[in-house]
Amino acid sequence: MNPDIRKERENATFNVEILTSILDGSPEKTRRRREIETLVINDPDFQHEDLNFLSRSERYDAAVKKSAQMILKLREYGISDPEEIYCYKSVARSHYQEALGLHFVMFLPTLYSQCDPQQFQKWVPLAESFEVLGTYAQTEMGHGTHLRGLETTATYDPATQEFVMNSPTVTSIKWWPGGLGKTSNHAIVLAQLHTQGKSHGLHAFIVAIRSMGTHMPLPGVVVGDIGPKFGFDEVDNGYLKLENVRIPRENMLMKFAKVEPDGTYVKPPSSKLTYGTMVFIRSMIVGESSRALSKACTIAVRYSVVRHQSEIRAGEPEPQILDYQTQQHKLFPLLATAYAFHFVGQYMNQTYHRITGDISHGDFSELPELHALSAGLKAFTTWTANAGIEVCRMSCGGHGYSRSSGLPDIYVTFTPTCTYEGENTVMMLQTARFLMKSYRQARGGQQLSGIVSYLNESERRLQPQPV
Amino acid sequence: SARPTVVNINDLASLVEVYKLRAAKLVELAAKSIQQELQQRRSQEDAWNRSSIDLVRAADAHCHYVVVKLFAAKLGEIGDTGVHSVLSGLALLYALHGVTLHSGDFLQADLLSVPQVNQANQRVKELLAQLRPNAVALVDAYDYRDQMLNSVLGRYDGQVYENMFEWARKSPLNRTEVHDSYHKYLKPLQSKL
Repeated sequence: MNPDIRKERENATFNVEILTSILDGSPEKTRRRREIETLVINDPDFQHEDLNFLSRSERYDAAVKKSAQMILKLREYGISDPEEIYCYKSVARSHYQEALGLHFVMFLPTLYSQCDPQQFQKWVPLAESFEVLGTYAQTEMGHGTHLRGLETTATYDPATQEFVMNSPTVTSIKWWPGGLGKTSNHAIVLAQLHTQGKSHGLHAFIVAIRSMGTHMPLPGVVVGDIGPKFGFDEVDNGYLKLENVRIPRENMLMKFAKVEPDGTYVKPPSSKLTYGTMVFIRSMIVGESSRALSKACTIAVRYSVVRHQSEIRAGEPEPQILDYQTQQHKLFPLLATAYAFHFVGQYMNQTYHRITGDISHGDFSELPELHALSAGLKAFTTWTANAGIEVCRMSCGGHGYSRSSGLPDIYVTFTPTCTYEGENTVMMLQTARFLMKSYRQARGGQQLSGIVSYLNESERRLQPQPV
Repeated sequence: SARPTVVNINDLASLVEVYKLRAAKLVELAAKSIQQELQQRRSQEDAWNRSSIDLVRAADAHCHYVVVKLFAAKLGEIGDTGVHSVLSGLALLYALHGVTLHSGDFLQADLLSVPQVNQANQRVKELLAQLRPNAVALVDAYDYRDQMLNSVLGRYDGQVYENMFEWARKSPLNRTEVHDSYHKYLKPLQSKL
């Protein structure tokens, strides 16, 4: 042990173990997390060459291998609790991404939340047994966060009771979904629904893109990898062009909206339900912001007590760089931010589950607030964390630039959160729309509830009391 | 609202309140901006676009308030005195650092006075010094094992430089003492010059 870092630990004024259990949720959760981490760390199948020294194709190959191993091992160990699965995977993949990530975080949750009972019975076992490897194809080459602008079409043909899926323009080609290029054989495709000569907006469809036997692309499907990116080397983000691809009527996800066999359209109770999976991911990203920033802070703070540089008082030995006020000013507010975001992440997780529970019982009253809050906090936390990771890198002097520091990987892996699942400025404007609506309601004398209830108070305030 | 609201900058509850008022003020300003645009006979959509900088600021302030509020609320759940004390310092630092970064908003809305902003700056510096002895313990509490952190600089044992050298030795460029490119390009070049 380096003597500087040992001394730091001896000087702490609180019990670290207690704080760890607060971060985990309870001492029992800490114990279980460590047990799972040990399983992965001691597993020889997860020992591999440093990914920094591999080519992109080798990294993708290693990631697919690791994903396959993870699935088998989770079964072997009987780990089924979502939090424990998350824990197992986060140790196995470290800062890197999982080749089958979208299958777990987008494809399966969409099936769970948007299938009707018959669809659930058909698709969920196939997806859970990985016969169906899925992704979530929403973004198009020419269209991102503004979902109503998406161009992919699903036109219902009552004669055959099928939807005809098309990418009518170059800009409508699905672009970016993780795992779409080479890994997945199915995709949930968001497309404009047309039936009985009318357009009914965006709906979700399960589209087979590759043969489940040979993994070859199916007729009418043009699919592939979009090439190297800023990071995410392990993931085959893909493109998908659909040319008159026919899918059965039952492949439209029909928990909320429906198309009857004769083509009659039945509206969903809320237009926001189609985007439920994105709300889930945005809620999760808040916690991810904390994890990425806290990892960067851990690296920068530990290095700042090991590194000695220059002098504060003439003639004395070089001090630890963490003794410089400027270094503290760079790192400690970020450390505080990481803690703040951790607690906000816990809150978002609980709120998401509470409100989706209400939704499943038919209560949609809090959906707009959840939508607005998850959008805004996703943007707020990712912007802050992204900039913060870069500050941590620069706090490590030249060595922060080396891939051995881990900081470049944390940065490039985290950066896309500012644009995926909704570009951040657009997210903020969605929150602003909710705030403006709430403000008007407060002005109109309506009593607001939830996190915007302060807008009622501000109506009454405005003349502060003198001391 | 000409006079500053009374704020005790050492009291987190008071700071939560001032963040709330800042959010309310910026929401109000954004709404007024839209109203002004509408009065100039612009369409609702154009009024929205011409107010969007204010709208993003309002949403940002709202989120900032939510984060400060939730951090403060979490402290109420912590019973251990030592942990409570260090997290209170962190929460106060988070809130005050935000005040110093966005002092313009607080001053413009008359929520803080110039001396109070100066006081906040001074208090941030005191908090940095106060947190210094616990910095390593605070990052240790996240409990990231070396295999998860995957960082030579952030190793738990602090043995940075020995391991940095070992890591560099593993670079594929070091597999041979002389790289192929020397024979293919540099040597022929040297022979031609």
